[in-house]
Amino acid sequence: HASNTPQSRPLDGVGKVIAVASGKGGVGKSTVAVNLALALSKLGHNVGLLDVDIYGPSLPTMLGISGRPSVKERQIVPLEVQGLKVMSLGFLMDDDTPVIWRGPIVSGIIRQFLQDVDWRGTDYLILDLPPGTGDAQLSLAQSVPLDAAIVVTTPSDLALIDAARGLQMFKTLKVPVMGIVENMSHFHWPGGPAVREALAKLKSTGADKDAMASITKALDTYEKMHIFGQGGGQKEARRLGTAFLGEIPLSPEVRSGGDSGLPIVSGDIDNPVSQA
Amino acid sequence: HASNTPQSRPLDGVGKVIAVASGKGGVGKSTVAVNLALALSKLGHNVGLLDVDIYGPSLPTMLGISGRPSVKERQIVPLEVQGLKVMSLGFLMDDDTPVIWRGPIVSGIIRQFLQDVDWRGTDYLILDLPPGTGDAQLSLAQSVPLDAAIVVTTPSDLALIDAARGLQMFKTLKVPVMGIVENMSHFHWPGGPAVREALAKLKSTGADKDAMASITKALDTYEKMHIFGQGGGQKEARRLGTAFLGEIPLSPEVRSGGDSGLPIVSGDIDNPVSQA
Ligand SMILES: Nc1ncnc2c1ncn2[C@@H]1O[C@H](COP(=O)(O)OP(=O)(O)O)[C@@H](O)[C@H]1O
Ligand SMILES: Nc1ncnc2c1ncn2[C@@H]1O[C@H](COP(=O)(O)OP(=O)(O)O)[C@@H](O)[C@H]1O
Repeated sequence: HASNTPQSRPLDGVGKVIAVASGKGGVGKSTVAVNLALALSKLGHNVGLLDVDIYGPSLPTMLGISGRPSVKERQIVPLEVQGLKVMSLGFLMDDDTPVIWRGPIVSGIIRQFLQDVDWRGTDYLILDLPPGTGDAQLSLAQSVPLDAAIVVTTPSDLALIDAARGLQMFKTLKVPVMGIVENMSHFHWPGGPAVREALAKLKSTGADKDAMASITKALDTYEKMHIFGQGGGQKEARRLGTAFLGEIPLSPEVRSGGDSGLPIVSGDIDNPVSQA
Repeated sequence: HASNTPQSRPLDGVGKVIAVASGKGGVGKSTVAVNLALALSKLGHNVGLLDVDIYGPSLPTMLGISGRPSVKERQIVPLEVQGLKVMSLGFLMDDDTPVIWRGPIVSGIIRQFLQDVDWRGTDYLILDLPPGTGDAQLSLAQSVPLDAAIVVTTPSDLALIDAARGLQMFKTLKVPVMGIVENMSHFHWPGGPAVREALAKLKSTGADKDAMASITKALDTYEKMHIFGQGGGQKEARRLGTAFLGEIPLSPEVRSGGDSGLPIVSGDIDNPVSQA
């Protein structure tokens, strides 16, 4: 365990605590946290997943679960789903209810979710952090020693600037950073393979060469697109002296998996696992 | 002016104050706020734009400006760019520096940016809010009467749940909500037009019918895609009894405009303007 700050206390019976952060919201941090937890669980580890995004808890939707956690021997028992132990403020509130709380209340909740929930027996506890670098992040680092942090970004400059801020925050709080994951790195147009197949057929039947050339050109230019930019994650990882843990493509299946409670455990995510 | 809370004071010499919020980060709230401000300014209004996203200020990047604001007669003079008066914490910090502050400091900064910056003479002051429903939002509503709020979302369920939370927050704070803007609504594959043109040529030269049919089918299925879901914004606006202000497509130009400091003033944004 890295001891980040003096008052942080290690959690009973928990192996490594890994924070998944991003600085900027909407880059896919919760998606990466859920998939990382599922990938670790598929490798046979006992995994806990805590949604620390108090103002916008997404885990209940992403794992397709609801229900109130019970209390046993004065400890909150996390819900179990898809082999994970999960806790989120979303289990205690309705979907529409905004959490209009100031910093001190949020900090109290986070401390409770760490110290009063029964996480015993988990090899990895994955923390899905909120965007920003404020109360929630500080309270977290002061409540429990973080073994490692993963920073998620998209390739766009706006997201990279915030990712760098998040990374610097971990350095200030003396939390080891495992590296940067770039999400929404590129988009493969799903119509490409069928068009290429048809082109091959057209070629063999001697169709008009100019028309075929302009279809090929459209595919070569646009079949793989970088809607949110290109290569920013790698560049930033080099600049900040941290590892680049991999790319995740922008894909409708990832989004629909998150909305429907059946996340795709994407192969790319396994990179960090072997690092953990 | 709607008087939201007892201690809020209207700003001297300012017309309407409009908050652009989202609940969830990364849905395009700053992109919409910047384009709304530019659209209002192009119609001949004096417009101010305040970046209240203290932990992740994006305005300096999106408008391509830097520089320290000056102080005159004990008031901070906002920077002027592209016809707008702009203020952001990003002007006072370097890109990489994380703002590791707790709630009370953030609230103090927000009050200062409203009361101590010279916004006199602006017809519209657009506020770009941070994600969430915490300290920044509360301090804002308690510092100045908000005339209206616009909620930005993508069509994905995860974003819609947070948008609903944001909307409910404004109802609790008695701020009139103008409506919901849906961003990243659909994606037009840019290779489509060239492929359709080539197909017309192939048809006129009698190419293989099956091959052409499978290209047409690929285009009909995938030329317009809903990567982040479909129709969620309209549905949510109806459910929450608020107006649907329009859709903005997912387009690489919008992203590169934001990264390069030359935002695209998208036509769709003018809807809210006539409402304002
Ligand atoms: N690789 C991806 N491809 C498509 N959609 C994605 C991808 N990653 C995330 N999303 C979608 O983008 C939105 C934001 O993701 P989320 O994980 O909630 O981000 P964050 O936790 O950073 O706010 C969600 O609607 C999610 O389904
Ligand atoms: N319609 C769009 N098409 C493509 N990219 C977009 C669009 N709207 C926003 N973006 C990009 O998405 C990212 C998030 O947008 P931003 O305005 O910063 O969101 P927020 O303020 O909600 O965090 C930025 O990189 C931005 O350039």
